[in-house]
Amino acid sequence: MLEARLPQAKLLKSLLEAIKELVVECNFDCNDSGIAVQAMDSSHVALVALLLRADGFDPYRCDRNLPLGINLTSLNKILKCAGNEDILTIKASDDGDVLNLVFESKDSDRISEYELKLMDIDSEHLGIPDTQYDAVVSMSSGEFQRICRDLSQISDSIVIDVTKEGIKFSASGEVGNGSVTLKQSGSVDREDEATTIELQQAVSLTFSLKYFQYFTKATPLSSRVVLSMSNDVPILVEYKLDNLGYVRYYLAPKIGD
Amino acid sequence: IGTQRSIDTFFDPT
Repeated sequence: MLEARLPQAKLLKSLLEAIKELVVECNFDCNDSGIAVQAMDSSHVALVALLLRADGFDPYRCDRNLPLGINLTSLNKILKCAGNEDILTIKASDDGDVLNLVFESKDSDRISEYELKLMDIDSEHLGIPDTQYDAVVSMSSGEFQRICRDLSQISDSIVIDVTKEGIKFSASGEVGNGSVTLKQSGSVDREDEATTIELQQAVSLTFSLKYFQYFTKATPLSSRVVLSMSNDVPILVEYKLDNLGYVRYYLAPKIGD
Repeated sequence: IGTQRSIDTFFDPT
């Protein structure tokens, strides 16, 4: 069986916001080390990988592998019934077909209990190799969100060029073109806004902006985002969750003309 | 610009 408790329901709400535009239904794979999700979007262009480590919950108990097939639209409906500051406990039995969710107000004078129907989901699991990327850029997640939003006014594609000088995002469309360059910043007072670049070799990649805009739904989860890139392979866009795990998105590039 | 590739052409099923 599974029992996992989070001090704030807000976290699960935010995680759901971060993936529900991409994925409609997926398995939450629970085992003794934590809860993992891997799912592709319906067009098989992007993949989301989520990890919530057991030690991020208090308490956490799961004694065997338990795949929980969840429709995210349905889960979202139930999570709307939770207060952001509520203590959240999820429970599932080994052979059950429901997920129990308990929302408890901080002073414990209001307890609400919901059951979400689970489903059998036959999903393909992909092996993601450990990759040494040619360019790894760490930047403000809010800045990344703004760049994606701004350049989506110009085009539905974005070109990312990384050199040792900086990272340049550019778009070209019917109205004209635009670009935003962030220079590597060594001496920024506010650490959250610094841009750091680890570069083995320069990269230039083109992506669909629509997916980046889905990814930036994860912005409330972390002040930083890390973009890992090599030419002609999927970009990894990672938001780290404090003491809990991560949300990673992989997006296949556009190639050639 | 360019042809959109599929993610599952890069990662193999396990």
